[in-house]
Amino acid sequence: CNKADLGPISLNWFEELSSEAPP
Amino acid sequence: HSAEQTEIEVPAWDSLNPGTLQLVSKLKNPSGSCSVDVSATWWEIAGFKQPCIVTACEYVVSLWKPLDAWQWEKIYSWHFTEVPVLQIVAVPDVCNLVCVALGNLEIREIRALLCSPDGKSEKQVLLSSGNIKAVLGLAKRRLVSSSGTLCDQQVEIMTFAEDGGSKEKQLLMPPEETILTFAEVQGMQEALLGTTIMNNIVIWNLKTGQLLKKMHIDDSYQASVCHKAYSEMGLLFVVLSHPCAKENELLGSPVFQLIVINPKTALSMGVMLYCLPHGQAGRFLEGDVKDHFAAAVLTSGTIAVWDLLLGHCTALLPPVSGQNWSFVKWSGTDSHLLAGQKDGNIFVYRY
Repeated sequence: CNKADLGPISLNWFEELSSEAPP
Repeated sequence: HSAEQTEIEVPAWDSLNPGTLQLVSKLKNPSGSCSVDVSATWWEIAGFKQPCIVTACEYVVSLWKPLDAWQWEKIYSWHFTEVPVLQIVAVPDVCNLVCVALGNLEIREIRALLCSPDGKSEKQVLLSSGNIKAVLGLAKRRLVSSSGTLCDQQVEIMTFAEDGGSKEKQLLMPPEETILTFAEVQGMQEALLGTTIMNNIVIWNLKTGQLLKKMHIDDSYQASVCHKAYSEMGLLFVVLSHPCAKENELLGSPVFQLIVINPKTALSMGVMLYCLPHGQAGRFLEGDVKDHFAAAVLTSGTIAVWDLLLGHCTALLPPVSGQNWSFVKWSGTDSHLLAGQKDGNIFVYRY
């Protein structure tokens, strides 16, 4: 499969989603 | 299925190594009622932690301690009179504690099974009751459950005390759709996944209780069950089973599937389909995934085992003594496969 189809990837996705999500 | 699936070569049934599964032990449960589940747990006996087996019949749960030469001795039995046992809920990192879910079609109660401090009598503690939809034991002596539906859905984490009683409870933000199953993310103790009735995968932060993301997965297979997940290079890899998958002419019957999700964008794609060898028929009935091994009981009554890294089925276990298999579990205490039949026979295989 082609990783590019999944959009921009972040190694810190968990921390980033936690700072973006409502508390 | 779809163009995104990696093409795999499916070996024929007669090329599988029949020696991969070696029978090492058999437990016969004489209770007479229908056998429903099996699990492995650690229990302290005479000052030593020992790898024990837990068997569940409809109204009795029993703990078996190991003897010499792969023999087992039943040491405790917990009895239930009103509501039957549906499943054993294995909780990693606990000793001297077994959890069970009780109910008829849906879970009505979750109970902790223990024994008295002197070890002479069995005890049970009601942990939660109500309309429970999904439950899973988590690392660090925790148990997650969801109850209610839609607007009144509650997702709760319970942490156990050393004595097995519930120590503290924490609520997670519920998604606006019914949760079907939970799965841990390997190596990320603060992340939890859930699959929902709308074919979404949701992800929580267990430390804060936040619902981080709702990610829609391919609609090719309905009612997918999430068994295992791990995060690598910023992507989330998830192993699903497909109880409703139809046979595909090219690939055969897909039983498990590995998908990859980018949690930042919620975009996903299929990586690998784990199908039955040519000549084998059946759909997923029940199964378990541990490390990179997946085992499933098929509607045909056979157990099939896949090596998720190799990508193909490595062992098939046809019904034994004319009896179909009804459940299968990987032992959490060693690398054994526990296979059970409805009449109470439990077989232990070395894989």
